[in-house]
Amino acid sequence: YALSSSKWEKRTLTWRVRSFPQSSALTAETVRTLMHHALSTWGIESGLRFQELDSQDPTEPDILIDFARAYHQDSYPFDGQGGTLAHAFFPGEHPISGDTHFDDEETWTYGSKDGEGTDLFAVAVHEFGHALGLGHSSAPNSIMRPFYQGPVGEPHKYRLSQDDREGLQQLYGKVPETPYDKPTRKPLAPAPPPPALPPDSPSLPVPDRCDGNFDAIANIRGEIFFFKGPWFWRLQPSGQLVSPRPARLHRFWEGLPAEVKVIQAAYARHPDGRILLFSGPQFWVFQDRQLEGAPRPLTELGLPAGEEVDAVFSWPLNGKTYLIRGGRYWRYDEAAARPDPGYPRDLSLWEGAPHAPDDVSVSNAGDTYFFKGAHYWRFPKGSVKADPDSPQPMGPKWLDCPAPSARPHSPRPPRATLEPGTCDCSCEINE
Amino acid sequence: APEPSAQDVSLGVEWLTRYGYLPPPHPAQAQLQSPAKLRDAIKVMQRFAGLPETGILDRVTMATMQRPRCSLPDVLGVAELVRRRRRRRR
Repeated sequence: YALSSSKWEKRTLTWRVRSFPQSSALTAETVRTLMHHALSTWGIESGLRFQELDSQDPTEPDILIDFARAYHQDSYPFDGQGGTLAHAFFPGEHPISGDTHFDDEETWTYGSKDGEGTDLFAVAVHEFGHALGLGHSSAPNSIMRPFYQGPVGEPHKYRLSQDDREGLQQLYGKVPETPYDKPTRKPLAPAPPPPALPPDSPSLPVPDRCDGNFDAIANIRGEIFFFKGPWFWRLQPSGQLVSPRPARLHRFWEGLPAEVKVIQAAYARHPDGRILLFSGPQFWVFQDRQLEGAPRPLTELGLPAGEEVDAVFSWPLNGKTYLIRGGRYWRYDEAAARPDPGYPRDLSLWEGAPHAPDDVSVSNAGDTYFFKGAHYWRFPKGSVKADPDSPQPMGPKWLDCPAPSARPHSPRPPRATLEPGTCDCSCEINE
Repeated sequence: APEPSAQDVSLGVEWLTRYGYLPPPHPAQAQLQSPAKLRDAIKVMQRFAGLPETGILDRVTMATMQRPRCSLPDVLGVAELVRRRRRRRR
């Protein structure tokens, strides 16, 4: 490997695709997804984090990505199809540092057989190596070799060669241990980028994650998934969103029937790592991202026939799974694979918990979080009593959203369940 | 191998200069490019390209210079190369 004489001092780098290829069949969503995967390839080996900036965000990103042709105001004019394919600028304080340019006169492809066009993911991984401070390498299997070597396979399966990893770690050190308990399994691989859509297909309107009111929230192998309608967002253990834009539910969870429109609750089952998604009186079991078998009735977990759930979570302290509906909850013993007797019980036993929460999840640090609307209630590890300062707005802590201003319409926290014992509160009809 | 034509040599030297294997020409100094220096430069380029390191501007080497690639130079600043060589000698 060869190192340029510069590197980034910060560990979170922002990026944005400013212009997209005009003469390739790749949609903007596919290009963005490929760029995300190409950056993640370097992030996984270095602890660097990459945050995509929204197109409306006025902030200048560290890595600005353009598809340009011929002379494009830098000292590396492109030369039409073939020849030079792309270039990137090394780290530094100059506005152009880190920026990455692709020749728009190439036929950029994803997932094509070798020889058809130029694989965008492979070239992007190479160029981002420059954007992080690596020069060209002569090592036989390095992605930093100067000549295009063809596609490198599925983006979410690709791993850097040893030469590239060593060069990167010269610059940024080894991957730091995350402060969280190490998840027992690798996070789920991102879904492959979407197939090329017909050029003028309308893109679906996506919900605003900062509105909260999620259908389900689950800690799946260290990542927090936020489900809303046919979409979901992913929060990495580092606290960074995989992307500010949501991913498609049915594209990721392979085999989830199309008629399942809303996920009401979700959790990762500890003994075997399966992931359970709940909708209506049924739930679906996934092994990684693939559906395993037919849907199961909620009665298997101890709920009465026809009942549905608002929230489900697995409590590491006792290996039990809690299923909440309204102000009541059931408990299921994963080890014995049977419902616990003596349920349902009143949810007020979780002191301070909100009635009918959107979902409940246990963080990597072991604290339990009840979510409802745009707020969360934190129960410290092992406790069934909410923090006294609960609820708190969830946007700033979980979703990289601004703190809710004191606007009159900003969502107020729903009232928590009553504390156990008698109370002399007088509830107004509209409270 | 047949001697490369003058045009090939000229194109080859231009390519090698563009990608950092040879120092950029300087009109005032017009430093001479000794054949040994040119041969070394060709060998380094052949290593990056995964070709046999003959130091000769043969047909395969010339054809490789036309292959799709990244625009950035392969050798970062001749000074950088010298520094590294000195370091290695030490």
